[in-house]
Amino acid sequence: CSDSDLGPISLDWFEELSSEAPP
Amino acid sequence: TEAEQLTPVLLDGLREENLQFISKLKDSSGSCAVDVSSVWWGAAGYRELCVVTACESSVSLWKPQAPDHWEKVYTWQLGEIPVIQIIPVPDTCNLVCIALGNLEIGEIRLLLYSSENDSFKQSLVKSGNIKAVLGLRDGKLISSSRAMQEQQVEIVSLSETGRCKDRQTLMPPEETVLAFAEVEGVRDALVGTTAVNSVVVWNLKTGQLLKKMHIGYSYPASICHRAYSDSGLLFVVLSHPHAKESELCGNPAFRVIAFNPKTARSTGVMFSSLPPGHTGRYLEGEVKDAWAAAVLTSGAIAVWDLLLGCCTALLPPGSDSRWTLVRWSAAGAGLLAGRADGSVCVYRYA
Repeated sequence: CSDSDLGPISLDWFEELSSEAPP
Repeated sequence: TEAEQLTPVLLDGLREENLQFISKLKDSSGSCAVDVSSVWWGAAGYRELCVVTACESSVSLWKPQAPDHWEKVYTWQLGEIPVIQIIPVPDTCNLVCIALGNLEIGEIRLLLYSSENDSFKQSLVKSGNIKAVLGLRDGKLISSSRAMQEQQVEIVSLSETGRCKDRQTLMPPEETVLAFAEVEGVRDALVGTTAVNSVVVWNLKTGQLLKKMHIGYSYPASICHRAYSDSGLLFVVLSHPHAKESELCGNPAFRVIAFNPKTARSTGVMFSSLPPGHTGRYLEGEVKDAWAAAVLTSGAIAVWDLLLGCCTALLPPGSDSRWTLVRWSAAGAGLLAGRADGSVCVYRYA
């Protein structure tokens, strides 16, 4: 699967989503 | 003969059997097994892997006796509510967790041995309209339940004495959660699949609901079995009891889908179907590491290697009794296979 199919990939997705989501 | 019925069939392209029959246990009561599992049991620093069998009204603990023999050491008698399933809880010893109910789970109970008064006992963990339950690392249990219109997603920490040490709630999604899976590679991440075919992601530590990602309409009622994070992607192993047959992939029992949790976009990575010449739809199954096993409508059990993407073993149904249950053992490469006549066969998968 390429980046273009799935959009920009982040290795730190869990930390980033945790900082963005409501507490 | 019975020996032939317990022997896996050789599949094209496989040179030797990779599912080896080890032993068999059979309840003399003739009760039909509703579930089977393995549990660590012992005392004074010594523990061994035992087998637990459940029928509707009782749960039995079986200890291994050399050679290839099992002895039933205790049977817990339950009340009027039927046992539905055994819930394996990792990192526990001397503890059996069960779900009871009619059409859905109404109670979760612990069955255990109390050294304080040298007796086997049981205790209630939770009651209600419970939709899904999973044993987590460190002796925890997560469940989703409905009370009125509200959904509750709760984690309970279990003690070996059968007490609930701590309770924590997670933010619930709007849709009912039907299955959970811990995310390997991200310690505090948990995923769930919902009644409207979405994958949701939580932070176990904070209880935050991080993301909701739709699976698609081709595979309704998907159930998550395993999840792992690799290279910034979230891989989820799903089973599809209601998937439509297609020329491309037949009747897929399991699929691996890669999600980008940042964008919620996904792509199918792999599907596991039966080899040509074999038929049957997925009934129920379990995934451990890269191994997936399922009971099929034909009464056979199939095993797949999810890394290779192929079926690696097949146990055909017997002429007088079908396979009804398949579970991976808590340790090693053991496979527990239950038949409609109440017997359980232990296999080694290699």
